[in-house]
Parts: sequence; C-alpha cells; structure tokens
Amino acid sequence: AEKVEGHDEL
Amino acid sequence: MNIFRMLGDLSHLISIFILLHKMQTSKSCSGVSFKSQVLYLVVYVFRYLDLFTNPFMSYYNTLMKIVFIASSAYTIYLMSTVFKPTHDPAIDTFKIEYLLGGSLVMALLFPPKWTFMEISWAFSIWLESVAILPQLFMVQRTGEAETITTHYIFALGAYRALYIPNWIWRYMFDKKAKLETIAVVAGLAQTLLYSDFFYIYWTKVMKGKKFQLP
Repeated sequence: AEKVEGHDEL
Repeated sequence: MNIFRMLGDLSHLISIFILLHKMQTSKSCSGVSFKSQVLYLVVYVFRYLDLFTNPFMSYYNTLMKIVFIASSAYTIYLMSTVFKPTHDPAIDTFKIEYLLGGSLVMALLFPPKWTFMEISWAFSIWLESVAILPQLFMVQRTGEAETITTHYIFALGAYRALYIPNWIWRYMFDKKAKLETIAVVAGLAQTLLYSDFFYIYWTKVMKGKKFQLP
C-alpha cells in the first residue's frame, strides 16, 4: 500500500 | 469513508448550522461560550495548516476544512460584533490558559513527529478534546440551558463520539487505514467529558423537558 502523508481525518 | 465517519462529519456540520441558526433567529448569543468558540477557531487553524502544504487528500477533505475554519471565524465575528451586547462575560469565566497550556505540553511531549506541522496537529487534537469545557462550565454555572443550545452541544459531542465506531471499523476492515493513537486517546477523552451532558440531554431534552441541572 502506498504511504499517504498527513492526516486523512478531520 | 464509512457510515460512522460520515455521520460524525454530518453531525459536526449540523452543530455549526444549529449554532448560527440560533444566533440569527434569536438575534442573541446568550448562553454560548465565546471562549469555547475561540478555542475551536484555534483548533481548526492549527489543524488545517496542511491545506497549504500537504498533498491533496480529496475534495471532501479540503472542502470540510475550509467550511470549519470559515464558519468558526464567522461565529467569532458575529459574537464579537453584532451580538456582542448579548454575551455575558461574567458567566463565561473558565480559565482557558490551562487548556491551551496543557494541550501545548501534551503536543510537545508526544508529537507524532518532531516537525512544526505535526506538533501543531497534535496540539489541535488535544485542544479540541477540552474546548467544550468553557461551554459546559457556563451551562453548569447557570444551571440550565436553552434547548437549542443543548442541541448544538449534543451535535458537537456526537461528532467525536461517532468517530469512535469509525476507528473500530477502520481497525477491523480497512487494511490501508493508519490509526492515530493521539486522535483515538484524545477522542475517547473528549467523549468522556460529554458523558454527563449526554446523560442529562437524553433523559430530559429528548423527553421534551427543559435542560436543567439537578
């Protein structure tokens, strides 16, 4: 799985 | 995205709508803690700094961030100008310095990473978990609250409470999800802070009675 930077929740 | 996350965010939007609606229709912000509103603006500004830096997540994510910052700023604007005469600072006396200081200490002690962005994100998460305290304190001081104000507080509390089943869902079914310990711990604490309020809201307001402390 690709690594996503940052926070995906609000 | 799952149903709990969606309902949580929807509940957050509804809470904002209720608050603005209450102020516009009654032409008053009485019963609303200005201090809590200021804390929420601080929360959104510090958390969503990544609007300018991080890779684009989704239109949904970006749109919600802008809505939260803008509506929060607008609320502060209304409360400090048009409806200022209806705000009573004498009952909005919670010392927010401790909340700001405590959140900063937590963010500095346990940052996800040692970068300014990550520390400010952690700071905003901790601050959000306690930002409702001046509002709850105000309700406690007066011993009662307008029904519309309790709907606002309930919707705002339900938003983070709904994030909890969302995290459980992600943990169980979403292979790519990365659960953020700080968000989960602070989210649980935040929901716990509301528990007393939830109980009274459920037993009184839901049965058509006035929100009054025993």
